Amino acid sequence: AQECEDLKAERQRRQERIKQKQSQLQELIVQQIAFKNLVQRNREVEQQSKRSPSANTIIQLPFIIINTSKKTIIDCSISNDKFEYLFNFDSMFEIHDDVEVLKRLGLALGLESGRCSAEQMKIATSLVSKALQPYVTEMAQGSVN
Amino acid sequence: SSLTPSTAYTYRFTGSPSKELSDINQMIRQGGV
Amino acid sequence: QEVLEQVELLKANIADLELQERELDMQKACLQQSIKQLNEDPYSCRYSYVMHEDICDAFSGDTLLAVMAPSGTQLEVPVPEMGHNGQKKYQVNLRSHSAPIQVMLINRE
Repeated sequence: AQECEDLKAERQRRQERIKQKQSQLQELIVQQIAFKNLVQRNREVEQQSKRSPSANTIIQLPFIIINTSKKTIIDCSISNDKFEYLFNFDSMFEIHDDVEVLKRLGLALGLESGRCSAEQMKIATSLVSKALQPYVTEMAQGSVN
Repeated sequence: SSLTPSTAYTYRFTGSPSKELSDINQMIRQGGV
Repeated sequence: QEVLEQVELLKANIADLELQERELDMQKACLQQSIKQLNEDPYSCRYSYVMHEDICDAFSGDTLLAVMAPSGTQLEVPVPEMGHNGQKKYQVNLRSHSAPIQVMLINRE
């Protein structure tokens, strides 16, 4: 009976670890699909407009966005070599990474929330390796950790 | 900069999962509680 | 007898979970390698950008700081402290070791 209890605890620990690893894998799948979609979108836009956007209108990945209200007073100190910045805010802010921006632009095809159309699922599975397609199908059908 | 590492949250570009930023945002929202 | 059967069943369960976990570890390692290659591929890098409009569409906040920095740059946010004037101070510290950091202020208006 004691061995039985120990094995139950071991099984519980493994199930939790697997759940966490599935969640991390799903996050990486979303990241790869969103990134590939972004590259595809920009290439198509440039081909259609037959020109590249000017450098001061784009933000190159990787980046983060610090988002705050317009009333916030921001004090910024910069080292001479621009290797170090110190920002002081007098009000709250939020920080988001580039993957979050791509999700909000719809480039993750709704996978992050498990709401995917059949067409989007088809595109998503075409952007990952065969071994990952079952995971994408699962996510598209709503089982997102 | 009065950064006392024991009470600072960190995130690494391209290296850290997005969740670490969510933790930072939550900490800021809660006013550092 | 019943407990013995349960022990055998649990051992089989745990063996399955071990295989599942190993598969996940392998998939994650492959995918991380693939993402790394994508990030380093000159062709992909050429098109890995967003427009200012994209950022404004994605966030409702009025003041946005876009921080472009090389991989590995460290961002540090200390727990907010009470300033001398009784107001909370919120701080962000960025430290790069490989290339300068660029910060762009994007103001919706």
